[in-house]
Amino acid sequence: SLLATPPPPSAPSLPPYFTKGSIIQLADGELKRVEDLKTEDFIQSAEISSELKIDSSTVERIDSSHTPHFAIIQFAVGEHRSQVSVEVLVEYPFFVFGQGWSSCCPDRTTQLLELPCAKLSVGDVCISLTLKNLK
Amino acid sequence: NVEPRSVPVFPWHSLVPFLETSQSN
Repeated sequence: SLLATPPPPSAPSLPPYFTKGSIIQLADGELKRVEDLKTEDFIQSAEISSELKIDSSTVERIDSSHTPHFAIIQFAVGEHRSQVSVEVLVEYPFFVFGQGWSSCCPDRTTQLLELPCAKLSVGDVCISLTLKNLK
Repeated sequence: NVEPRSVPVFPWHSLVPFLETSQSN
């Protein structure tokens, strides 16, 4: 009967690299803790990378989702300001230019990850990536 | 006798999303 009953769905969780103390390797090989990362670290790493480029993604809307603990964030992405909506856990951290880690529910992010976090707001410009050779 | 413990190292680009997709809506 154990085999007959499917396992319970695992609760959605955040990737381990957002946990305070996680070691992140920059493109030049330098190691930093996730909580110590600065905007320049991402910009310089993208400059070194032969494949990846930094995109600016501006938060245009933040709505609650029908799925508990999730939010729907609408971004204007890149130079063409493509409209992209993503559904994420409310504690999912985005890196805001000049500000650092931010999420829809910073208290929950800090509680779960011990990662210092600010409130993500409409108008914040987040770091996202695109491919350098993307037409 | 402390056993050496391997510490995971994550690449910088795993931390930020790819949002520019062809399926932009």
